[in-house]
Formats: sequence, structure tokens, C-alpha cells
Amino acid sequence: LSVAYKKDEL
Amino acid sequence: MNIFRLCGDMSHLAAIIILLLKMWKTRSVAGISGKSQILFATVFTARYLDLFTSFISIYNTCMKVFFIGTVYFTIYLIYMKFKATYDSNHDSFRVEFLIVPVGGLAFLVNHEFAPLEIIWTFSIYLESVAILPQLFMISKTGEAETITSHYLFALGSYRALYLCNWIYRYYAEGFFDLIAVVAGVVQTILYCDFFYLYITKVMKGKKISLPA
Repeated sequence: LSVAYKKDEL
Repeated sequence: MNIFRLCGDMSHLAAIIILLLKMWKTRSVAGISGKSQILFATVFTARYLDLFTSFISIYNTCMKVFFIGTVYFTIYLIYMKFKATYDSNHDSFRVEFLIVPVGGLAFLVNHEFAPLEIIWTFSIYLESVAILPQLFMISKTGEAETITSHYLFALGSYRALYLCNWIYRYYAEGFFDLIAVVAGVVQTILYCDFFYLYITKVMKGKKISLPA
């Protein structure tokens, strides 16, 4: 469902 | 970073500054829901737990510190400094009806069953409904000060711009986060009737007065 990523959003 | 997300963050920043200006200039928190501000403080605290552990950028850290600092300062203004002007009778939304279901949903629907991830998911779900006490208060008082309308317009626009950011990131970077997108859509939908009132009334210099 979601691409593994660093949480870079506020 | 892309233009949509930057405009979204600036819109969020503007909303918080408009709110603080309204309180400071008028020395009154009339028409402002303290409960929504408490929910926003919970959202920011839960979401920015990684403030000291993961560094993204100076911008990211500064904005997080600013958001957390201002939301707690807003709560201080509402419940202490300008307490006399706080309209607790009209700020009567039962926030436990939001926190419990949102907390349960965060446990059930998340990307990973890990503490930090569940807390982050809780903050995303909570943010999508955090404005409800404020909208409820306006529907009870039947009207909103123009400055409060600007605050809500900027706050609603921020997540709408984030939706554009996610569309852009999906096509540009293959980035996709279903939880954030679904919560963002719900959050933006909650503002729709307000956006309608704002555009048809406030833009023409009228006040927003809901049919009481």
C-alpha cells in the first residue's frame, strides 16, 4: 500500500 | 520538497499566525475552540516525537518546533491568559467521541504494528477530525469573526494543498501513503461547506453567519 520511506513531511 | 507542499506548509503557518494575531490584537479568544487546539497539540506532539531522533532538514525541524511551540502557546492564551473571553459553553464537542475511535483505528489500520508507527498513524487520523470542535462551535454560535474565517480557510487549504503534493509525489517519485492520503481527503472534505461559505460570503466582505 505504501512505498517504504522516511517520514519527511510535516 | 515541491511547490504544493511548500504552499501547504506556508498556508498552515499563515493559519497559526492569523490565529495568534487575532488573539493578541483583540486580546480575546471569543469564537475559538480550545478543544480543537488541544487536539492539534496532541496531533503535533504525537507526530513530532522523532523531532530529536531523526533529522530531515533545517526547514523540517524549524517548522516542527514552531508548530509545537505555537499550539501550546495558543492553549495557554485560551485557558489562562484570555480565559475570561473563552466561550466554554459553546465549546462543548465531546472530544472523547473522536479520540477513542481514532485511537482504535490507529491500532487496527497502520503500516506497521510498532509503537512509533501507531502513534504517527494516530496523529494522522486525529488531525483529520481535529477541526470538528471548532466547526461545531461555529455552528452553535451561528457565526464566525472574519479573522476566524481566514484562519479556517488557511487551515483547510493546507491539507488540500498536501493532497496536490501527494498526487505530484506519486507521479514524480512513486511516493504513496494511503493512510495519509485517505485521512487528508476526509480532513479536506470536512472543510468543504466552510469553503463554500467563505468563498460566497467572506470574499464579498460579508460575515459568515450560519442559519442558527
